[in-house]
This record gives sequence, C-alpha cells and structure tokens, in this order.
Amino acid sequence: MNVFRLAGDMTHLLSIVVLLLKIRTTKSCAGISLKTQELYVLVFLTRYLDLFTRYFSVYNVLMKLIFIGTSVAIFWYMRYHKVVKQTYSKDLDSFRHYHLILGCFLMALLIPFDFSVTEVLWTFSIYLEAVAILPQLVLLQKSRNIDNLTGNYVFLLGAYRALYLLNWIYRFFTEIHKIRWIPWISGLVQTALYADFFYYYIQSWRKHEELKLPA
Amino acid sequence: LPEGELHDEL
Repeated sequence: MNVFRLAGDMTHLLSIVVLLLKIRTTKSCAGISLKTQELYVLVFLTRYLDLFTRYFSVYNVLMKLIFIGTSVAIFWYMRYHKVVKQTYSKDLDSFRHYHLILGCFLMALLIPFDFSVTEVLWTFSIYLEAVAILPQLVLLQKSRNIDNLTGNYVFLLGAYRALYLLNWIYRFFTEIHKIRWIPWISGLVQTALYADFFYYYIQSWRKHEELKLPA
Repeated sequence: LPEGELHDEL
C-alpha cells in the first residue's frame, strides 16, 4: 500500500459518502444518473468476485464490502425509495448505457487479462469503470444548474482514479517493473473523460460561480 | 496469478 493508493481509495470512499449524504439529506437524486450508478454496481460485482476466494488484507475485504454495499444502497434509493425515485430526472438520463456494457464485455472477451471466467470479468470491470461516468457527464451537460454536492461527487470520483495513476507509476518503479496495459490504459481513458469537467469545476470554484457545463 | 498483478487493488 502506498500513499497515492490510500489517498485514492479514501477519495473514492468520500465520493460515495458525499453522494449518499446528498440523497439522504435532500431526499433527492436530481442531477444524478441512475445509469452510472447501475454501471458502478456492475463494476464492483464483477471486480470483487475474488472477495471470498483470495484474501489480501482486512482493509481490502472491508473496502470491497463497503463499495458493494454503498453502491447497491444508492441504486436502491434511486430506483425504489418512494420519495427519492420521484426526483430522478429519467428523461435527462438518456445515455444508452447497455451499449457500454456490451462493448466492454466484447472487449474483455477479445483482450482479457487472462482467459478464465473471473479474469475476463475482472477485465470487463476495468473497461466498464473507464466509461461508467459517461451517462453522468451527459446528464450534467443537460442539467441547467448543478448543485454543489453533485459537483463534488463527480470531482472526487474523477480525482480517485487520477490518484491511482500516481499509485501505478509508484508501483512500476518500486515493485512491478512491468507495464500493466489493461488497467493503466483504462485508467488513463477514465481520467481523461473527466478533463473538461475538471476544467469547469475548478473555474467555478475559483470564480465562486455556479458550476455549468457547456451543452 | 503472480504477485503484483494489481488484483490486490480495489
């Protein structure tokens, strides 16, 4: 474990806490893409299949359970909670995310980390996480005004993978000394997708203006 | 899987 990876995991956890807080305190999920949340549930379920077969550390097990539990809880709130589900902007959340699932699955079959079921699914989860934010970014572009918590959620979610890029550089030089093409290219793509959001987020923060993405 | 295959990451 290195400081970049720990910071990355804590940032990731914080992003989820911020989203849960927003939904629970405001009883609203306006501006949040249910499709992105569904993709993240899929990412965690297909990535953590080794939860009960391979033990790394208490931290690893605990965090996997927290990520699965919180992402399912957010999905449940947005899909089934009687008050929250009324605030879901269904018409704005129009990204065809099933294409992302199919595309990433085909990619994982063609370029898997290893030709075993768990490794194909692990690769699928890496590819899927790289594009999982797309429905959310599209929804933000359609939203007139983006509330602070939603902006912070997306920023933290993007920042965590950027910290993971630093973690991978660190691990390359200190222990692995080999290129891990699949997670590293996926992680670069994932972080690059946030580039323009980061730009507008930092601008709005510096100018103390409301966050607005160009359509 | 050999060590350092990043499966120890979240």
